Amino acid sequence: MGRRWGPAMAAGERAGCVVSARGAGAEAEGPWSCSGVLLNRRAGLVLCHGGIVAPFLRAGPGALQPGTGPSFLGPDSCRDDLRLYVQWGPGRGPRARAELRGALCTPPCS
Amino acid sequence: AQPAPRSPACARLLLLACCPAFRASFARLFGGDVPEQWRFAGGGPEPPEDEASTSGADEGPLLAALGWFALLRLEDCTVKEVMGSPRLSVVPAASLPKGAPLLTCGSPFGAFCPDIFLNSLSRGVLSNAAGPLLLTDARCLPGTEGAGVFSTHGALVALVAAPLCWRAREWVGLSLLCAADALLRSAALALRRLGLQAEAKELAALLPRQARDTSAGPQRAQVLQEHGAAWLAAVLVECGSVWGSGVALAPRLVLTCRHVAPRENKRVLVRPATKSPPVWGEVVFATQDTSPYDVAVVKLEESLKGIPFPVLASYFHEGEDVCVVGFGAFGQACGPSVTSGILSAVVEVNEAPVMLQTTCAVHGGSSGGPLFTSSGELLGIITSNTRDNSTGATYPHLNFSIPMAVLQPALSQYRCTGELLPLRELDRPSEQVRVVWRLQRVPAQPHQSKL
Repeated sequence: MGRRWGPAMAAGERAGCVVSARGAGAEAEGPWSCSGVLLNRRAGLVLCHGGIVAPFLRAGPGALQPGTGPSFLGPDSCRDDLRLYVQWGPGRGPRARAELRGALCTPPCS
Repeated sequence: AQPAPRSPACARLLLLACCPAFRASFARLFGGDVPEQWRFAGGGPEPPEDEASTSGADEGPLLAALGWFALLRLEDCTVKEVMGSPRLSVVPAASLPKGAPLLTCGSPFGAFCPDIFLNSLSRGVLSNAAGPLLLTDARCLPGTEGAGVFSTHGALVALVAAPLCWRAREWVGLSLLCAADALLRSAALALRRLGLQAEAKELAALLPRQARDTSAGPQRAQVLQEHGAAWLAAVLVECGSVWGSGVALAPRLVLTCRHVAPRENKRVLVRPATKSPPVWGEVVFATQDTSPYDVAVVKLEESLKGIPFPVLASYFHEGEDVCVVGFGAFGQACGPSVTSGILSAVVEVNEAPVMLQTTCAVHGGSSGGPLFTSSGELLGIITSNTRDNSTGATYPHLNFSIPMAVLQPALSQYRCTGELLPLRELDRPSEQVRVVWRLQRVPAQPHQSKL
């Protein structure tokens, strides 16, 4: 891709992340994962697809069906055993390049 | 080699937010369309097996939650992480015209092997928009639900809502997006109601000024989208119960396909892509069924207004960027869709182009729609995509167009004199042209024995 896409690529790599959701030992419930966006690193805010937590809703995924329900649900709507993990890359810049030098010495996937 | 991803960090759920305007647009475009059997999935390239259900809960939690997004907060965000991190900017989706280039950055297959798949890039254009529901032809894969979609300037435009969709078991080749500005507004509002004022402030700060003012946005966007773009020459052609696309070449002249407007003297209704009222017209010429050129010419009873009539292309360069405009997939529900690609082949007979192929996604209903160069010159009209009759599979990214070079001389004469005779020549192409359109090899020299 040409220079035209440079700012978009940099923003994407800076903000792109993967979100995983797990329950307490219920194999049938996952693992669930999707992509996400790091909205604000300082505040640590991440936005991702809502389906990632749908299996953990106390009222079941039906709570998200269109209808007369609310347009938002608070954290209490999910079970206590829900564990969420976010993984992201180092992005670009001098620090990332330094990490790239380190990464070259290790197998990329174990 | 890529820089290794960081170890996963723990996060907690702040809220689940739904964008009501997205859900409303979704219901309008897909919800009442049961016979069309729209399907959405994050699964493999084949449509989900169960034909009884349309979209929704039967297709897994990611699909049941279409239009819902989760806002999380990292629990171990360190100060080091903050250093030198530029702020993410958000652009109002309504400010982007159809055809605007987009870049998606997601992780195919989600958390499967992020060392390899994290932040995979895909390029496309804004194909269509209905409020905050956007469509892109950028190729997205399962696991990219929630991925960011960026403008060329690096501003966040949208998040992927569903990477794959089918209509009547035909892969449409478009991904569903939810506009980021609408989503952030919904999330900020929900945070305030939950008493999380600080987080609400953080989200609101990401929005540009014009996106915060929801009252002025859509009208301004309409002006932007309808100002001088080549795709505005695309029209919807209705002929009885049949409909398809077409292109306006002059105020009273529309070109479409024979299989959209098959009978001469038949009245058709032409709906412009602009907000102008529809205009009646008459099919003055349609090629015979035996002609490989699937063309019809419509003369309108009134002039079309506010349409930038296209300049015809005189050169056909394989590999050049092109786009297709057609009402396929959605009809008049949300205007024509723009899909991008390249001119993948120019088939010539006697050094004259007789068939064009592109990598743009083309769907049923796009027949007759224009094929443009990136500078807006009209290359040809779409006649079909590809279907494997043995498997029934449709390939939207391989499609066929009639070059304007074939049609231009006869059309020019018709426009000058009203004479139809030159158009009748399209019923009598050479055998070599017929062979090409039958997808047979152009006969050249006899095969030589290898013995």
